[in-house]
Amino acid sequence: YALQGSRWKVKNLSYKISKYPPKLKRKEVDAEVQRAFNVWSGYTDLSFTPKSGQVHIEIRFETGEHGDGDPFDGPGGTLAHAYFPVFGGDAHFDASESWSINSYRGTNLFQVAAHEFGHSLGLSHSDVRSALMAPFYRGYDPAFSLDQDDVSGIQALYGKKTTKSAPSGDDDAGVGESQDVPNTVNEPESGSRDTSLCQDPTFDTIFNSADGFTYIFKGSKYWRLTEESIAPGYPKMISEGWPGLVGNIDAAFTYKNGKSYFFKGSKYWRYKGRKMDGDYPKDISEGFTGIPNDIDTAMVWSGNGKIYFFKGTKFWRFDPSQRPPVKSTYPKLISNWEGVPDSLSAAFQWTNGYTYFYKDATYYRFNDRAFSVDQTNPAFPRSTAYWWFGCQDAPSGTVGTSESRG
Amino acid sequence: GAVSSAPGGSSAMLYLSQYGYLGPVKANSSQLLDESSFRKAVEDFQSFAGLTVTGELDDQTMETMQLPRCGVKDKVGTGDNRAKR
Repeated sequence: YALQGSRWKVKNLSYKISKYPPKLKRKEVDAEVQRAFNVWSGYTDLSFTPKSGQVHIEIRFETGEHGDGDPFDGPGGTLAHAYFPVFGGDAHFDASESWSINSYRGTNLFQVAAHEFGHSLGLSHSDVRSALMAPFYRGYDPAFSLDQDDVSGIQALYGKKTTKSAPSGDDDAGVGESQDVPNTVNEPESGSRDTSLCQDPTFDTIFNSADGFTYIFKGSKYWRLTEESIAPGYPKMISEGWPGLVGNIDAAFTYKNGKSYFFKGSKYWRYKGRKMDGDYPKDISEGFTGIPNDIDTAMVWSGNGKIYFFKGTKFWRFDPSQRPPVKSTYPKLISNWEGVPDSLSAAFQWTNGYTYFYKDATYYRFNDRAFSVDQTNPAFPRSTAYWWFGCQDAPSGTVGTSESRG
Repeated sequence: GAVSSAPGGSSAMLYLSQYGYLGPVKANSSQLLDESSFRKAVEDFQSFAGLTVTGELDDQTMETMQLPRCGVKDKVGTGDNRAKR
């Protein structure tokens, strides 16, 4: 994503439609415009209220030259334009386009409006093809949802949503977030907490599932993490939690499509929730061209939503929307990630937004904005057993600097 | 050399100018443009649009330039023209 450089100082924004398109009902346009704003309010604390009189964002459907020196060009070509916050945030749509609602015919008003409002809020065009803020109109998408790139962009400007409404903010319209509902397994939580991870806190991989839980895989077993330690009732067998999956996994992550990917040796598996999503395993060289076998770990980096693979001293960036998905400039040295060691055990982004790297019995917290491991007290690396598994007496040699926690 | 006289070149120049890859271009006058500047603009556009970067106005590039799109510039404040600062 790209930020233009300005943003609104307030989060409660008002708007009005001063000029409507000729062929659509006003009420329908009103609803579509509000839906388009809801795309952005679903992921931030921004709110958009229709108002008369003076407003933050004025919306007009115009033809040809319409007073701003940037004339529209008739059907096709330029569909709309909008001004960044520093220039007022107004959005203009070419009235000569065949604007449509929930239809494959014409140009979808909702999608174009949501894109333009991204400009009104301070986002520039993105070079991520799948992003809403990519400059080209891609046709009507009935299952439209914001790309992670768009979400990262808008949250870089206005922060994450702190209230707990649905991300789409538009439940009755059936558009917005359309992620598959994962096929989750009810997991009874009973019994005492397992302490085997305290004895040996190394593990194979850590990842977030689509339903928001964090899991650790080690050998043939898995554990679910809580905010402070591990959940009671674990470990369980990977083969029971993810039928068809093998043990001793190298790496795992859940992508923005809601599907989880597991890697081992030269193979990978894809799951939708707890159900294998087709005929797996497949070769890494087939589904992740450019990525080597026997990787150390993989993660989706919150900084740009792209997939990063790590092995030894090197890392690869994988972007499924690009051809080739791995640029010729890769692999690069892990030393580019300031403070992160080589030969990693695992890596992932936790629910607090930070990226964590694990090596042996310790971990590092990476600051995506500073692009370096955080300089904190106690310093990193810290003991995984103590800070992640809730172990009070971490074995000798694994505490790192956590003793200074006091 | 002047490249604006090549077939499709002038419309591509206007497009690249309109969306921020080149400096302002006047539609009603012929202009001389350094070939490397034009090539770089095409490369920048191809890279931004996720196309194979060739620097040439190939079919794929011309087709992409004809797609319906947003009128806001792709390149906003790249700083290319204030490198000496």
